[in-house]
Amino acid sequence: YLPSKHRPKWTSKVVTYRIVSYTRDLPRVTVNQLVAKALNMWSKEIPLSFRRVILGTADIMIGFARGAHGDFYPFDGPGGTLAHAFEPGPGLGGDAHFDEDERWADGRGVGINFLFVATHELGHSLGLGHSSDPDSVMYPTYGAGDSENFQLSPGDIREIQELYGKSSS
Amino acid sequence: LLLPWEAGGLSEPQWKQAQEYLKRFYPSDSKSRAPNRFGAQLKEMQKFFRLPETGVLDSRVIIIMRKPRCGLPDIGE
Repeated sequence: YLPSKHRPKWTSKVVTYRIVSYTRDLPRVTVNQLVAKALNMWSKEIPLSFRRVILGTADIMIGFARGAHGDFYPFDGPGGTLAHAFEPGPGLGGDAHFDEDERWADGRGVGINFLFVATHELGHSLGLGHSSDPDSVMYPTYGAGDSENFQLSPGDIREIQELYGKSSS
Repeated sequence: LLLPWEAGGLSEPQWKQAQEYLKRFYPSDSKSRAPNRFGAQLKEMQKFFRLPETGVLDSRVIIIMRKPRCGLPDIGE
């Protein structure tokens, strides 16, 4: 992790998000629930809340795309790069993109666990970089873990709280 | 003289894939003219993944390079 003073962060206490496109692999309601779950994992540790919007521009725009999708970082088909996200800021800042060429899953059956990847990418959307700790959700490579016990590592909590402070609750 | 991939006992496609991976996830100063930029980037990667910093493309590095992953670099911008 980089020292927090070098990392951009959201200055508002409420950050908006919008899911602009979905994968064919999962029901929309499941994607909505998993994105909310991923955001909640971060927000319960810090004094920041997320509000979903249906229309217009949100701080964090979330979507699935394949190949070139307008941000100079084209996806590469199945395997390889699964997703990417941009650090907090205007425009593309905060946005999270997922490769529609992957096979996405909700933790059951075959496929990439969307909750794991969404939690990781939304960590970037909040300003975190990659961690070399294999137990961290910010570890850069994907490993299928235990969905039931999936949680932030103590290092993840320490880093996000270094950036935003501790949750008052 | 051996070609760069031959020196490491690799095939040309393996070596090029590794180069692309390092260029993308361990970007170094583009003005750098270091004679062994590949080895230096590889050491950065080995350091990040807590592997011995040999600068040699071994099977442990190749296994990590083949894993699905996030598209953001591990170091730098």
